[in-house]
Amino acid sequence: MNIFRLAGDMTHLASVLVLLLKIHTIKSCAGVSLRTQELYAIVFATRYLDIFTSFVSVYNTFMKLVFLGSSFSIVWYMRYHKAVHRTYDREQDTFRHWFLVLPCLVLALLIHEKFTFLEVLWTFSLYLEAVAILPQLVLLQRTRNIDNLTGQYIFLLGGYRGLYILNWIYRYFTEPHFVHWITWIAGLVQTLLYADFFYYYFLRFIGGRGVE
Amino acid sequence: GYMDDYHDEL
Repeated sequence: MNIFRLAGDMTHLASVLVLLLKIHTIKSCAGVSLRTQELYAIVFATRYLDIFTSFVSVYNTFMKLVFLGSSFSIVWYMRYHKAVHRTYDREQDTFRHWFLVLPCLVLALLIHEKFTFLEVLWTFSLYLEAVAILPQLVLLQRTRNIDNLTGQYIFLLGGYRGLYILNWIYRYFTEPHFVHWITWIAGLVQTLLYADFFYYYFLRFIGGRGVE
Repeated sequence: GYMDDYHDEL
């Protein structure tokens, strides 16, 4: 563990807490893409399959349970909780996210580090996470103005993988044989997809107004 | 080993 990865995990944790706070307290998911949340639930379900077979640390297992629990409960809230579901913008959240799943699965079957069931699904989760934000970014373009909580959520979600990139650079220089191109390229693509959002976020943030 | 040190990240 290094400071970059810890900061990344805490930023990721903060993003899910901000979203849960918004949905649970003000019972609203306005501006939030259910499709992105569904993709993230699949990302965690396929990435943390080893939660029962390989124990890394209490921290690691605890965080996996938090991310699994939060992503599935957010999907449940947005789909089935009456008050929250009413605030879901079904007409605007139309990105065909299932079209993202198959190419990621095919790519994982072609490009992976080891051809085992767990490793292929793990690689699939990396590719899927890289593009999982797309429905949310498209929804953002359509709804133009979003509330601060949603803006903070997207900012933190985009920032966590950026911090992971610093972690990979740190580990590359401090640990021999720590070379994982698949993880690095997927993480870089994921972070670059937020570039446009970060630009507007900082513009607004500096201006002190909401994220438009 | 290769597997566990690699998949020690979230």
